Parts: sequence; structure tokens; C-alpha cells
Amino acid sequence: IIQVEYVHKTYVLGDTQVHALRGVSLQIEAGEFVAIMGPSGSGKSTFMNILGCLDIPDSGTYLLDGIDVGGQTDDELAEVRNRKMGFVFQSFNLLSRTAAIRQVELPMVYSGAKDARERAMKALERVGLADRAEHRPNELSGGQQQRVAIARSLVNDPPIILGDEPTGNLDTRTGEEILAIFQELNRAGKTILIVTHEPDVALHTDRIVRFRDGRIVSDERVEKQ
Amino acid sequence: IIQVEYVHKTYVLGDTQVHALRGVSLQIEAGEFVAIMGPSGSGKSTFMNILGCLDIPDSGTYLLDGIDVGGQTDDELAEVRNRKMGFVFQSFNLLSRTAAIRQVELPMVYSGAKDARERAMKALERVGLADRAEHRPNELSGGQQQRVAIARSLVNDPPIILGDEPTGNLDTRTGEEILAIFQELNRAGKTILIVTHEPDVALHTDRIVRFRDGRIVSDERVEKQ
Ligand SMILES: Nc1ncnc2c1ncn2[C@@H]1O[C@H](COP(=O)(O)OP(=O)(O)OP(=O)(O)O)[C@@H](O)[C@H]1O
Ligand SMILES: Nc1ncnc2c1ncn2[C@@H]1O[C@H](COP(=O)(O)OP(=O)(O)OP(=O)(O)O)[C@@H](O)[C@H]1O
Ligand SMILES: [Mg+2]
Ligand SMILES: [Mg+2]
Repeated sequence: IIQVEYVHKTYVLGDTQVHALRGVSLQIEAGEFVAIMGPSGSGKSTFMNILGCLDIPDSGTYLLDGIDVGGQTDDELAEVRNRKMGFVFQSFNLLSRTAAIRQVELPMVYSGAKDARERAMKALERVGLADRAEHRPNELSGGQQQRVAIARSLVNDPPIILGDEPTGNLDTRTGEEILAIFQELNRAGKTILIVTHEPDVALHTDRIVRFRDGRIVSDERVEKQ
Repeated sequence: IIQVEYVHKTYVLGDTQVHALRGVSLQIEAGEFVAIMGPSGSGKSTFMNILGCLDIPDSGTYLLDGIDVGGQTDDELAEVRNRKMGFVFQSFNLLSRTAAIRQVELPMVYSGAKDARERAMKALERVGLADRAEHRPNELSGGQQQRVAIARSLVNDPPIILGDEPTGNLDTRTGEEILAIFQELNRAGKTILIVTHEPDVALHTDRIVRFRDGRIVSDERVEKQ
């Protein structure tokens, strides 16, 4: 469902260049649960933004469900993204003046789904925030904002979910509750990729892909205990 | 150096009230290294904002180095804060259009310190970001932004450092490098409080204070292995 070959991404800043991705290839089958790990600055978020159709590589190919993402217009890209992907950003990317329930509801309003408000409330209940539905981001704790972002990524029932460090601001117990949601979605057939710095989160997935300095240095199945 | 007694903090939102702190008392001696833990939403950041003189409790007293913070004007509070505290925010709080070197330099410019640019560069080198000095926040990875915030909290050489989840966005190895900086500063006599969700970070401190639902539920010395 995701086929990436020889992707490069270089940021140009004044007269310096940062080679964030130096030729990355990866193939992910539908229904896999993959952890992406690696040091701070190794290219994980850059890679997730390309997978999530939020950015385009400088070279290489990316086939999403057989569609060549590089050949798409911006509108087509946005349409593919909204239909196929749920994305949890590392910095949450919530709308600052918007209540939690509305943040979660919006993707469904855009896709014309029915019962948007009811389904948004269910998603908030699922991440443990039913009693914070009317709070805006600055009236929520860091981990609560992160959970609003997770609820928002799930509501359109996308086949692929990308999470960039979705448990980074959560205590161990709350992090396990969120991980259990991802595991349940994966058992239901969804393809899930999460960037994580926590080895015990990665051990709950099927496969660990490690980045270092813009390259994939290892890609291994997780031995089930 | 920090003496908090029966502090309460309630957020009012429309017709609901959120009791973020329900009577918190804590005493910290100069030179201690304390970890603050607890579930998402339990009141840790609210407490850190009060300790960091960024917010005032609704009731209770807070003596910082013998000074009653409650009795201070806003200007006096800002002055005490700039002199005594280094603060690493959970959401970094970096200036969006400002290069990393400038972010770190600014606290010294305000306090009239000499060699601000040189000392800022040293602080960035210490957190491993010498080659990212000219990058703005949106040109840095999540963990790199966090490290800029850490470098900024250290430059004025404050006696007390408060970090709200300072390693949340860092991989294990980079997180250990940052923790080693805090340990070094503590051995040099600084008082350090860090909120963390990671048990192995907390085990590197001397004392673990646990929050739950706006109260401190345990406060224990760490057994040194
Ligand atoms: N400005 C605000 N208005 C209303 N409620 C707030 C506000 N800020 C925080 N809260 C609420 O107060 C409670 C405590 O928040 P706080 O940020 O202190 O938690 P925390 O322990 O730091 O959590 P986390 O580990 O997720 O960062 C939360 O339930 C949150 O929803
Ligand atoms: N817009 C940009 N302009 C210039 N450099 C950038 C930009 N965005 C990222 N970088 C650089 O590209 C490299 C990869 O960044 P990326 O965000 O992908 O890392 P990461 O693996 O997600 O790190 P972290 O774990 O800290 O979030 C970093 O060294 C960063 O400084
Ligand atoms: Mg990242
Ligand atoms: Mg917090």
C-alpha cells in the first residue's frame, strides 16, 4: 500500500544545505503496524510528511495504493490525503481558538459525513477526553492536546494512520491506552505507522524501521514474546 | 529554597470549573534534583507555572528563597524570575521568526550580560546544535527545538532550573545527553525540577514527587543503585 523508492529531501537554508533524507526506500503492506525510530534530527518527521502527502520529495518515487504521488496536482494530493490518511503531528497542529469537539468534527464536516458531532464525541470519549470537549488547546494539558489530535486523525476512518510521536506527552498508563487503540485499529485491518522514541511502544508493533542521518539503517520484524 | 503550602488553582471555563491543584504543599532544599511525575492532566504543568512565577495560585503561599511570591507586583515577579529561574516549557515557547542562536542569546541581552553571542554559541554546542545556530524553529526537528529551549534556560546561569518534560521529544541517547547536563548542573549546586513521564529519567534524580488529580500522592527519595 506504501511503496517508497530512493527518496531524497534536501532543505536549502541560505548557503547551507541540510540533506534530511539521502535515498530512502521502504515497502509497507496493507495492514502492517510499523514503528519508526532514530535519533533526533535523523529525518523521521521529514519522511512522515512525505508519506502523509504533506510534502514532496526532491527525487525518488512514492506509490500510495498504486497511485504515483509525485504526478499529482495539489488538489488531487489533498483529496487522496483526506480519503486515505489520518495524521497525528508531532506538534499536534490544533486550531488555537477551536474547542476540542470542533477540532475532531472538522475532518468529517469537510468530507460531508453524517452525525459528525456524535462521532466526534465518541472519538473524544475513546481517548479519555469526554469531559474536556469544550476546552480550547490552551485550556488543555500537553497530553490532552495530543489526544485531541489523535481523536481527530481517527474520525474519518482512514485506511492508513500516521502518528509522529503520538505518545510523547503522555504518561505510561495513558500512553498504553492510546497504543491499545492503535492495536485495535490494526487488528481491524488499518495500516499504522508511528514514530516513537520509546522502545516499549515499538515492541508492541510488528516491525521496527530505524533512521540515522537521513537513511534507513535497519528494518526488522519484532519477535513476539 | 522553594516552600509551597496549600496551593490551590482552579480554572473557570464558562459554567464549569477545573480544579487543577487542590491543596499542594512541597518543600525543596537548595541543590536538590527532583522529578515530578503523574498522569496526563494531573496538574504538573499548572504547578510548574506557579513555581516558575508565570502564574499565581488562587490560595496558599509560595516562598521562593524566602520571598513571598504572592506579595509581589508583576514587575517584581518578572525580575525575580529572570534572576533566579531557567524554564523549559512543555511546548518549547520559541519565537517563530528567530534563529536558534538569537533565541538563546536573548535572556542575556535582557540581563545585560557580556559576550552574549559567544555564550549562546557555547550553550548550543553543549546541547549538540552548533550546526543549527541559524535555523528558525520551523527549520528544526521537534527534538532540536526542545534542545534550543533547554540551551536558552541555562544561559543566564540561574540557581534554579525548571524543565517541563525536557526530554519528551528526544530519542533515548539524546535524552541521556540532556539528562547528563542536568546532573552536571546539579552537582555544581543548582536546584533542578523536571517533569517527566519516563521512569528511567526519574531514577536519575534524587527524589520523585507524584501528582494525581491535582494533589501530591507520594514524595520519595530515589534509592541509589
Ligand atoms: N487554561 C486552562 N483552562 C481550563 N482548564 C485548564 C487550563 N489549563 C489546564 N487546564 C486543565 O487543568 C488540568 C491540569 O492541566 P496541566 O497542564 O497542569 O496537566 P499536566 O499534568 O501538565 O498534564 P500533561 O502531562 O498532559 O502535560 C487539565 O485537566 C487541563 O484540562
Ligand atoms: N524546514 C527546514 N529547513 C531546514 N532544515 C530543516 C527543516 N526541517 C527540518 N530540517 C532539518 O532536517 C533534519 C531532519 O529533521 P526531522 O524533523 O525530519 O527530524 P526528526 O527525525 O523528526 O527529529 P525529532 O526526533 O527531533 O523530531 C534536522 O536536522 C533538521 O534540522
Ligand atoms: Mg520529528
Ligand atoms: Mg503538562
